[in-house]
Amino acid sequence: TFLSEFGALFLDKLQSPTLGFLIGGMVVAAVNSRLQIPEAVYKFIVFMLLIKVGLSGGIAIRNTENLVEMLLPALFATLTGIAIVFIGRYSLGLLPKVKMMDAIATAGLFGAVSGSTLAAALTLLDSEEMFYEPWAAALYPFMDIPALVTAIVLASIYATKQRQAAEARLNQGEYFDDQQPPQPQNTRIKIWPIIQDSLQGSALSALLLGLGLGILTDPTSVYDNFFNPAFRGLLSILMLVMGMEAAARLGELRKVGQWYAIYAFIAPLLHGFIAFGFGMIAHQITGFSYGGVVILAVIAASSSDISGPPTLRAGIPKANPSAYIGSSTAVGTPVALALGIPLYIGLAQTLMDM
Amino acid sequence: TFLSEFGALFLDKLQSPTLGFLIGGMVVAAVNSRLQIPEAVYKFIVFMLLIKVGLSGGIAIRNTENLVEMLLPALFATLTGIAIVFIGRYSLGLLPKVKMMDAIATAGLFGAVSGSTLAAALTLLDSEEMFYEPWAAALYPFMDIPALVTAIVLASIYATKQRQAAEARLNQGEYFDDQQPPQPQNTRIKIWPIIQDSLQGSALSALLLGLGLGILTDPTSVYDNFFNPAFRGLLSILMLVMGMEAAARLGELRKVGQWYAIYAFIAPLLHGFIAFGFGMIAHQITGFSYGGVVILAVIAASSSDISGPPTLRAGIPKANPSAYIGSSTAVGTPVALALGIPLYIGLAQTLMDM
Amino acid sequence: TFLSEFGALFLDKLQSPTLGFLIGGMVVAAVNSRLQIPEAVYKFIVFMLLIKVGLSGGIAIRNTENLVEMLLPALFATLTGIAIVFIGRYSLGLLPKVKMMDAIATAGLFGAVSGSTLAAALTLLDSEEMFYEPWAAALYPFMDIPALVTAIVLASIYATKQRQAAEARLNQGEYFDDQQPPQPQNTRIKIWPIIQDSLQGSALSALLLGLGLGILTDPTSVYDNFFNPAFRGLLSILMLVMGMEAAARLGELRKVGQWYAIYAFIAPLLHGFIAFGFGMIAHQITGFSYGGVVILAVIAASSSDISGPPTLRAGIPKANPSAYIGSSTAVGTPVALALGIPLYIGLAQTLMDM
Amino acid sequence: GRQAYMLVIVTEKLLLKQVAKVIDAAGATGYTVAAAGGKGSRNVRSSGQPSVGDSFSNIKIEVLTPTKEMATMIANKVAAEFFEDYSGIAYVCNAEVLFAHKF
Amino acid sequence: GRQAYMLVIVTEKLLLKQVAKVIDAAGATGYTVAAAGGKGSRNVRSSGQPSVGDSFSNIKIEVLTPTKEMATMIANKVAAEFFEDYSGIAYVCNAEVLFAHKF
Amino acid sequence: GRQAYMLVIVTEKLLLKQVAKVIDAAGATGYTVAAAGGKGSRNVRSSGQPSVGDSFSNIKIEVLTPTKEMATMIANKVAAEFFEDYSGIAYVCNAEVLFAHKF
Ligand SMILES: Nc1ncnc2c1ncn2[C@@H]1O[C@H](COP(=O)(O)O)[C@@H](O)[C@H]1O
Ligand SMILES: Nc1ncnc2c1ncn2[C@@H]1O[C@H](COP(=O)(O)O)[C@@H](O)[C@H]1O
Ligand SMILES: Nc1ncnc2c1ncn2[C@@H]1O[C@H](COP(=O)(O)O)[C@@H](O)[C@H]1O
Repeated sequence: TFLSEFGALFLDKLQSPTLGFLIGGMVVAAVNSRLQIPEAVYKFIVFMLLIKVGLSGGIAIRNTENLVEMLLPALFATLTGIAIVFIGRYSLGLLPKVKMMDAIATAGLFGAVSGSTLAAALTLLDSEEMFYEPWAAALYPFMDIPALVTAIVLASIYATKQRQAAEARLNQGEYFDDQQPPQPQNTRIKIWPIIQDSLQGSALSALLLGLGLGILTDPTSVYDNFFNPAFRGLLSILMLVMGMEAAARLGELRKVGQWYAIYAFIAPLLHGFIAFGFGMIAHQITGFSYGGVVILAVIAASSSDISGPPTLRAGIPKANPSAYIGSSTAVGTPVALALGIPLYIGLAQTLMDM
Repeated sequence: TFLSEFGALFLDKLQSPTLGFLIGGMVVAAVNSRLQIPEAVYKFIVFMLLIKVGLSGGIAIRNTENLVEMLLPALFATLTGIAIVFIGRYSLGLLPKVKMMDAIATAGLFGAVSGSTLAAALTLLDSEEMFYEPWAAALYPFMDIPALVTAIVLASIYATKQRQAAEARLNQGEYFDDQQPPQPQNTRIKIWPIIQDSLQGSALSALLLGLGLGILTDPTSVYDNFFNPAFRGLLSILMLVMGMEAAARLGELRKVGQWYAIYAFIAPLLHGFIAFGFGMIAHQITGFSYGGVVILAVIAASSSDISGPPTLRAGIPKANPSAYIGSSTAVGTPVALALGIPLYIGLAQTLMDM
Repeated sequence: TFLSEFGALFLDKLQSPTLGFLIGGMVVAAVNSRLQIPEAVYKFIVFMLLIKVGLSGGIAIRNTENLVEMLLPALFATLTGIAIVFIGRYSLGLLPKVKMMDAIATAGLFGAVSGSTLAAALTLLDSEEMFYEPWAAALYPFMDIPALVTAIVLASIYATKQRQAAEARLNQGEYFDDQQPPQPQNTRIKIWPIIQDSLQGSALSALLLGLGLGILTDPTSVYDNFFNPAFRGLLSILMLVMGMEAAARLGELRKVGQWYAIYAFIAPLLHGFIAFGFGMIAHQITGFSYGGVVILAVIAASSSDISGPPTLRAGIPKANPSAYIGSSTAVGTPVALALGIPLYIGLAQTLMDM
Repeated sequence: GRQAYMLVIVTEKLLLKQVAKVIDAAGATGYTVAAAGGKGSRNVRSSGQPSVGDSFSNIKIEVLTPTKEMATMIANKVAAEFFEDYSGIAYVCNAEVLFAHKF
Repeated sequence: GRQAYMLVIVTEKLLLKQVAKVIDAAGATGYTVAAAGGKGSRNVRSSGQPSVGDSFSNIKIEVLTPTKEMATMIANKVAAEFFEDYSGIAYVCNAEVLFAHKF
Repeated sequence: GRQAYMLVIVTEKLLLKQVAKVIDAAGATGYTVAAAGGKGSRNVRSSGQPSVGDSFSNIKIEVLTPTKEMATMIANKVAAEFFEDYSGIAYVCNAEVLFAHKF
């Protein structure tokens, strides 16, 4: 049956070494080991993974001519990214004891994309020999940037409304001697600086650089000899760091309350299914591959840990970083990696076989 | 004859590139070159080597069922580690102008194990195609931790005796007006925190993490594609750093006197032969392989440079770090690497052929 | 015809991925991306590239017996290095608004050699399957050190002349009451400390260490398994950093005036052709290979970015670092990499075919 | 040497460029910055930097100013603009400048 | 701003957690730590860190305290507990707090 | 504790060994050094270090001296020998030594 086959495929995925390193990292941090991966090495590994993803995408795009089919998935990626922020705004944001600003920032981070989760998904798709369009990884910025922009804009609108409501209450008492209605605060957010700041992030820059080099030059030999062979090994080390990081941030998450932990557990799976649905629509309309659908689902399920936080810290300064970074790093990313990826691949494989 | 065959085998081992990098490092540091291997890279290399050793051990343990045969060598490893500290305590410690605390700490460091020396030995065993049990590298903590614990306990006992003797002398004069005998200082050392602190060391954590991942998951592909191929190259760079480090610390060793240099030269070879003897007993009783005997000898000959010092610095604060780190890094490790490893492999090969 | 064939070969070289990463780096820095290659990784990559070049040279030297043929090219390398400094002294130094000290330091840096440019040239020669003598890379110190020494000596002579001229003017007025002629300032520069300081540089130390290990031990296996395969990939990342660096330093170059930019553009090509000419003479006399001629031309065209600046900063402290580092890093190295290497290889190939 | 005031600001790494602008705008002759870590009231690593890494996530900015007014002006400006939302502390010490290229 | 005292302790990297405990126990509002190297009476790199590496092996801890008594109390406690066996130095300067979240 | 003076020199990384020699020659009991970056009058990264990297290119040297004369002597010597050609700044603060192994 559908369920038993799916269950078997899902359990099989759990065995992957990638997951082993993630859980290994959590154990290492939980026992307070002094093991550290130096930050310089960590930064370099993120660079290596994303430039490899970009190079392979760029090399393949160079060899194929049909980029039109990318439009619909890119549109869906953007819609999903924006939808995720609204979902968070009107669910997590309305829960008791949750500050709206923190909730919007958290939703923004869950709408953004994690390069490491994407890299883990691509590795598993390769080892399962599932085909996916080469430009699928390039959907990353189409979801990441709109999500961050939406979050910052929503936060600003909310802040403005709060300010206006506060001034309205303040002015009410003085209505008689001062006929002038309160000035409408016109704090339009400039969107371009936010987009520019996201594009300048180190993770996205590496991805775009790889894409550009893959399309404009012919880096096949250095790709085959260097960037590609090292990919899976470097990814396993990054998973180790992600696991250590998750355990280390658990303390911060506990400080901000259990709603965040619940949101951070459900959100990756919910967002992934929404994107999976969109992906299946694109599958019907433009022939988007099952592998591509999985990728769309995974980038929706992923929550940014590296590049998103600085952009939100600058864009929504009122939000408490413990809330959004804790949610994403301690629960969100492990759930996306450990449950999300096997789930969507298993689901796609089951649908493929039917 | 035994001697000529052994001599030939020994000389041949000296040619290995591993040794070349070690001596190269000493030369580089001796000429005051500004060449540096950044600490972040150095830390990462130690991690990569130890996790590879752990992974290969764990993968092999997973495939074999018989772990009972590990008991006797593990027991011998522990006995050797403890014996090394006692030997140092009652030899180096009793020499003139040698402070007992410094001697005990030095013996502790020589009883502990160096991950880099173990890695170099495994490389040479592999290139000589000598078989060794896959769990042999897992003997590391069985010698390392008891040695450090014994050193800290002996240091504490000695410190207590000194204090009691001092108080006894102090109180002698006042015997008449104060009948009360001096309070027995009861400073029992808690052993578990020392064991825990050692297990949390970065080198041992990487080894145990690799063992765990090898046993519980199936990391064969990432092991074959990434961790294993890079091993010998990374080891050669670590040998370079060890050589540079040895030359850099020579100055510190000169400050603490020549007994340390003499001890640091003889100890690796003496300890290695003791362990070799134990290993041959295990060879007779439980069929411990010759390769395993070499490994047992090498970990006894090795003196910790990375993980041991912080544990001893915290456990025996009175000891002068120049004494024990200088002895281990400037003389101990180079002797174990350059003379010890070829010696024991040569000896094992000669015995094998007889 | 000669020109058309050369043009085709030249254009073909421009396609190389090495160049792609260089230009990619310039773009990344130009858009103010936050992408960074950590300095620890950068330092390690420079080490890995130069030790690989040294090892391959040393391994090959060990297998060939004829080192006499190296004498003439080494002599030409030294002559070229010295000539470059004089050319700069009497061209850039005499231009209006250019301080002589800055010009001499800049010429010194252009006479010195860049390890990364050399590595890029070797990669392209390998992929074009052009033969070159294994010791050709060892010409590096024969040009690098004389150039730096000449620059420091010329700067000192110039400083002395300035001081004497200043004192002469000062003393002129007092000629009657003080018959004594001004004391000749005898500030002889000690040459050996400058040579020693250059040899102790991290880049040159790695090259010489590799040469030594290649000649004295047999590192073939670790060379084939580790240092060689990683070479091209690491080089591409170093090109990326060089491109980012060039764009970042452009601002500094603008501060010191346009003569430096003009010099920095012409000099690599001019110096390269001079060395190419010398190389062809050696080709006639001692059978120096075309690949070797290219290497001689490339090291003349290259301008040091890593190891030269500290030596000049200490040796010619009066010079403004923005002038020489800006010239070399922002314009000199990109021109040598992007135009110089393809030019000389194309030229050599054309001559070979005639 | 000349009497001067040493203003020290410890805050999040993200704010370096913006604080440097405030310092320049106030007319200070320069500043010195170093990596720092620490524990304060907020106690949050807000930059997404891995907490398992081995580097610090704050910065310590030191500005030598000729007058106390310039120091307090810079501190007030930075506190007003940033310290409501970001971690930070600002304090000033007396110092005497022995040598400076431009002061 | 408020008058305060800046206690500075330079000691071995190994002792960071323990010194931080002493500082918290004394009731200080926070501390700032940075990597540092140096040369003192002991002149020993006691951590087994590679001396050929490029990083520093000590730490410099700065604690801003409202009273001089708290500063000397922390310094005495740290000196009594650690400085007999470990490298270290402690000194205090006057400072004026211009802005702090909790002080 | 004993009255002392804290001399602080911020200069280029290249000069560490030479400045350390001047400090030793003056008879100081030790010094503390840390990596630092900054912007001054010269504003030049003079060491050829990659400006795209993530590390600082200056150093900040702190010397605790028992007398103000020793501090000014060290500062004058360093300024005379190096600051004509190299970036650098030197200033001194009052401090009180609470604990030192050798002071
Ligand atoms: N009492 C203190 N002494 C020294 N540094 C402090 C103190 N309080 C706060 N800090 C520093 O200021 C930073 C931000 O403080 P806060 O805004 O209170 O979180 C902390 O990370 C510390 O580095
Ligand atoms: N006179 C001094 N000035 C500045 N720092 C010092 C001084 N003496 C010692 N130190 C610092 O304190 C650390 C430990 O000193 P010590 O315990 O004397 O070895 C050294 O590593 C230096 O960083
Ligand atoms: N006003 C200032 N406040 C703090 N640090 C300064 C100041 N001026 C200069 N510096 C530091 O001194 C270094 C050299 O200054 P300069 O010689 O003026 O280029 C700079 O890189 C800064 O780190």
